[in-house]
Amino acid sequence: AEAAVKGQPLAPTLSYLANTSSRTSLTPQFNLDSLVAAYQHRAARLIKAAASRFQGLMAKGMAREDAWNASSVDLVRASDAHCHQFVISTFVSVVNEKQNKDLQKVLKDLCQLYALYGISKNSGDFLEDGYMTGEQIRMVEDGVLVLLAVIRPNAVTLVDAFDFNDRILDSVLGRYDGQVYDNLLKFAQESPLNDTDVHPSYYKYLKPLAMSSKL
Amino acid sequence: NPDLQKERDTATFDPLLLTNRIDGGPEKTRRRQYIQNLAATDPNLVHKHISFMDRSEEYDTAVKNACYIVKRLKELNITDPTEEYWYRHIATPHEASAMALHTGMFMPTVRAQSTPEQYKHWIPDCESYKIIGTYAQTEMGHGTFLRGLETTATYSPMTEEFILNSPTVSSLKWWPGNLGKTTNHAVVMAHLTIAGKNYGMHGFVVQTRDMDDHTTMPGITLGDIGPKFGYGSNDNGFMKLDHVRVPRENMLAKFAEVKKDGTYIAKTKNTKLTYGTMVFIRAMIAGDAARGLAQCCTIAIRYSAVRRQSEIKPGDPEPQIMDFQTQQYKLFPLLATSYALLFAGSSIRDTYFRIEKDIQRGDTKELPELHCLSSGLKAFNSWAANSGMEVCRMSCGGHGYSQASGFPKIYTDVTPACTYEGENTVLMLQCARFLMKM
Repeated sequence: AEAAVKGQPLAPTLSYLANTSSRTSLTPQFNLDSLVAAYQHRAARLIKAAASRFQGLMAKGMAREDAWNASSVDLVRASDAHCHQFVISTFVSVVNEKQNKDLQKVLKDLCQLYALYGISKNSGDFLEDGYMTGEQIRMVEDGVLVLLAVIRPNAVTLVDAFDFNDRILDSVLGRYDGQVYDNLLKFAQESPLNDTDVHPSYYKYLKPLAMSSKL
Repeated sequence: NPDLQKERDTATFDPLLLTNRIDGGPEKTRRRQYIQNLAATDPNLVHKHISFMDRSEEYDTAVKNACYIVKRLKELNITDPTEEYWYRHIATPHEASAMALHTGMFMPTVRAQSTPEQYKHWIPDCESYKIIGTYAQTEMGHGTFLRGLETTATYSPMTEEFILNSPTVSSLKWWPGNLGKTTNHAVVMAHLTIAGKNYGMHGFVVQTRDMDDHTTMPGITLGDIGPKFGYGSNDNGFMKLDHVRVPRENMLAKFAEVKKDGTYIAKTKNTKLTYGTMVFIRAMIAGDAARGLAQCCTIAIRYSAVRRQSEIKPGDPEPQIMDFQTQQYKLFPLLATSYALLFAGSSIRDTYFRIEKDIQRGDTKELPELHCLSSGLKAFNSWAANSGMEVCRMSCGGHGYSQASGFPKIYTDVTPACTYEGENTVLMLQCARFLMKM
């Protein structure tokens, strides 16, 4: 933040600090570049807000270390927003790679869902400085619901594509063949409690209890 | 299952293309599948489910498997680290390995921070598993803040030895994986003191157990820290050092050295170089967390296609639960998140490998940016995975609570990433330090 204010060169992953606009260009088509811009704007704003609080406290005479501690909630929010924009930017660059059109479409759907869901869950961050309007947030929330239906037919195939062997999942519910119920029963039958029909605790505790209650 | 088959038949894209993209190409996918299949079909790796084992049985199985895997990898001539990773992850899925810290932390640290002479002295024995090591940094009362560690290494010019000591109970090394029962060496992080002056944290190779009978070395107290949330197969350990003497040559001396007379020589101005292992591990954790979430999504989404429940319209047959919008709202954003985090994890890993070569050449220009991003992404991804995995579990109704679901094993393997190798909030603040500078 200090370097950006002084107009000094920025690290490549932070170059966005120098160029963010004050209003979103987001439309119902949810163009990927405008989604990246939204996250970069949010990160830049939160980084600058954290810096401003930190520097403001020092300007009031607080020691640097105390000012850091007193700004740390904002600082964590800023870091989180920075990482979030990095994840979105990386995802968008993967979608933009030259690849099979059907695959690109599915990846774009997922990327949009990830980005829109993040905006809807952190809507305050996008509304606070007027970067987005309440109407645009509503548009984003509608977009999330539309994308759920779009992704639905490919959901199973999208998890198949991770290509996790059944042994890694070690899950009856997540078996590739879907034979859930038979295998839940098999799993239960392995339980040591099923080694004998009558468990020894019956003779040790339950039977004596029943005997004593008759007296 | 016909419902699952129907889903696969009606997809609009070829999943293999996406698998190839994740793996980095069709050849890599084929190779990964080949290697993983070797482990998945190996009868020597079959054992009863760990949730039916007691703690000792679980640890015993882990040691047996770890030793078998070492031998098997040699037989198969698998030496590439990525290929070893594929094999190990399927051989002992989400079951902590008895060799994990040896191969994942001890050897990389010794390799990266040794002089050529030290390298020749230790690495051959490490590679033959005569030496099995771990990385002992965290103490009972001190974690991420390294300068707060209490363990001391005081140099004695008379005997040309370092005297390592745990001055308090809170200074006991606590948590290092495989320290309790398995390993016989450790890289111990301690404050170097020469003639009363503190020179900061340095790494020392300490022999913890006898090489013949595996008994604890004099002056050292070792043990297992007891049951945890998960990781039953891992003997996370504690260690008390009571004025343990190690030769001068046992301080890892690539970046700083102590001469016989006690003269301290810093070979680099950048003290952060000694934290290189941590940066590497954090970059890897970002991808591991993403895979954990992706695995939980796989379980929850397949089950949501198989499970039928209730009705949408009165009188209709029970629909697949994935047709309920609320179920989609729980799971599909997490599916999208899995892909987002996977790609980000790959990106930071590739960046690490690119920058690491520069660092080894002494060019540390990009190190602060890498440190910021690896710290932040480790925290961001592991937090997202942690909360997402719980949503996956709860989207599977009561069965999600059963060990049969697979969730507990994955969750307890992945969720410690929020606190190990740097507690997440602290890491976000480390990231923030660089952001403020920029």
